[in-house]
Amino acid sequence: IVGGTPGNSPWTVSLRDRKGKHFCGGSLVNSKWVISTKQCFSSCYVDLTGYAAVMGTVYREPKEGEPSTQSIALNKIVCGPSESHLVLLQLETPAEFNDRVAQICLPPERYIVPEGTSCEIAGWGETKGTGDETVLNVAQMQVQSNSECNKYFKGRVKQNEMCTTSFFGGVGACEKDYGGPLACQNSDCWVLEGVIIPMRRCGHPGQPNIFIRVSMYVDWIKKVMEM
Amino acid sequence: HRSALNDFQRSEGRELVPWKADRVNILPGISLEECAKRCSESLDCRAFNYVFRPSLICKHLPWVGNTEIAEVKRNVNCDLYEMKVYIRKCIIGNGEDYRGHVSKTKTGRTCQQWWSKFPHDHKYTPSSTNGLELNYCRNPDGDNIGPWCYTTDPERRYESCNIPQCKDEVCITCNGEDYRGQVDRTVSGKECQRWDQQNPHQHIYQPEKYPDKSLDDNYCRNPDASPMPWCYTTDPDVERESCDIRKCSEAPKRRSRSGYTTNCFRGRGEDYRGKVNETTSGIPCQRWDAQAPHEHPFYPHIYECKGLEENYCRNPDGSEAPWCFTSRAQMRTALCLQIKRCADDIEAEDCYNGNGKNYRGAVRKTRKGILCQNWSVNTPHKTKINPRTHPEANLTENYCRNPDGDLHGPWCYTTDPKTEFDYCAIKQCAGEGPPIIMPPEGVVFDECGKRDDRKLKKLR
Repeated sequence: IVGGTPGNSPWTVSLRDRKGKHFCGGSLVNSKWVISTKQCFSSCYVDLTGYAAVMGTVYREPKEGEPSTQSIALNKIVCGPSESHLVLLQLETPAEFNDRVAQICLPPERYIVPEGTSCEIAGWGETKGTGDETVLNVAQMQVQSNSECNKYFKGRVKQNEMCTTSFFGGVGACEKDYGGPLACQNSDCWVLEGVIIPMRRCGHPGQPNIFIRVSMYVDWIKKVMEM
Repeated sequence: HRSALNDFQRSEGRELVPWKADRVNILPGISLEECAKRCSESLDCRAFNYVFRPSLICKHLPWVGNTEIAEVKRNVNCDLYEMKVYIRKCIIGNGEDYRGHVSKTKTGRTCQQWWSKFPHDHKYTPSSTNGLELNYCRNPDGDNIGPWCYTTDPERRYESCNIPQCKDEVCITCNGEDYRGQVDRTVSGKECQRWDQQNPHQHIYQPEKYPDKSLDDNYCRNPDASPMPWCYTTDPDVERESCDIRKCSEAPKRRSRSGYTTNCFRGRGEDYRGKVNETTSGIPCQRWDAQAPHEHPFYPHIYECKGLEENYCRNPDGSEAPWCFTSRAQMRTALCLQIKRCADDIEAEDCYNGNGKNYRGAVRKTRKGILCQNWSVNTPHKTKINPRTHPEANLTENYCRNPDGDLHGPWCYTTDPKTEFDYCAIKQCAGEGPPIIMPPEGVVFDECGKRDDRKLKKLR
């Protein structure tokens, strides 16, 4: 995260490859499923042997035996509708919820988050020199309407995407944050409104951030989990 | 040039859980090769966990995973290496190194314990090096009959246990592209080089790049449609050699006729069995059983399931389409692209309106090209949505439909056991945008994401 600060996000998980290396973020949408982005994987049929989701820690390289850390093998990958760039990852065993590991709720189907809603992104990705890359970083941002956002991106932001406002100093997601959450607060509830996807530049000053709008795919997420 | 790892079978992302911590020999910071070497040299080591994160740790263990006391669990930070002689269910040569758990002879008699002299007295005494454990079949004297034992039957002093030779245990059909057995020596007896190593021979067959070829350890495999399974050898002077593996005596199971095509081809045309016998430009093909004008390795009797009859266009090597050797000496091979692709193999030029709930077309493939499962059968997936539950949805055969009004278009259950359902290879008709997003009036969350946000003062 560029321009973030160390923080807490109990639904954000770290996806690890066979060497245990963090490569992307994800969000726990229930105890057995993590949502992330397709760009983190080479295909929808990738062999997930040795891949895992790590949660319950703010450290990118938690010490062995740290009691709150959970590392759960990934069992299955299901790709979302083509334009969604989303994937659901099934965990081999359910995550145990506690004060460091929690699920985030899904928005209502086709719900549009009001402009100005307070949200945050979280991840263990690159900070481009703006912070400590050994811990989870979090950055707050506000929702921007698609019409406003399209003024900057010249109409390229689609209905299944959403934006947050820009910062003069540059704040945004970066390499290895992809797949992580844009979590927005609705009274005392945190809702997964967006999924971080790669952009051309990380935290570029004055540039809004674009996310996949999760509410467009809630029906698919529920269908996969039910089936 | 032999790697110490050749004695071991690797299980990626697995850990053998120690049941007695005091019997684990922990060696931190040594290389994988060194870990294997020391395990091979140790009398008490049969397997090792190689932990590579957060730091390198080699853990020697005196047992393997196929025993009752052992538990193997997944661990992304660790690979398990087990000595082949302890886990192999077959023998190489006379089986002097066999350390398996068979304890019955070929006639079903139970073996006598090696430490016991009753009912048969004998000269052998179990030691830490000779492997004479319990009453397991062994070959301490290098007998040609393979592993044997004294029997508990007073009338029968000893008998062979008939442990199969590894080269006979799993037989091959055709050219052995599906062979997944445990032979790790070539026809001349040379030991195979591990596929995950580049020494002594550099090669392209890195296991992670060919996940469907099962390039495990240093076992013989056939990733390139050679006539037989083969391997790179540990002899620097011999790059690769075929392996000696028994051919199955029964004819290979013919695929169901529906898999083969005669008038057109699907995919890369490996199942094309038609009678086109000239190239795209009209040059007659050379017969597969002839070696002139072009010498070639595709003998019909070796590639018996590839349909190499007469001089018909075929695809025995996974090329892009059926092909043949041409009858002209100047042109070795050519594709037979005049053979048409089957209609159901061509991406549909169909489209759906809205969310496709009223789509009644004949597309029956997912966007990844996987054939749809019939709506009215329950294999490989149990269909919760079927013609009985949704009689109005026109769930005919395995056509893509949208019985549940999925916003993302027609879908189907797939014939891939690993993919329950997927969206179909069909696009929304031009000019139609995605469904309009309607903001709900009141937001209700059934399950809520909460967290304990500590107060800043308390944190300080």
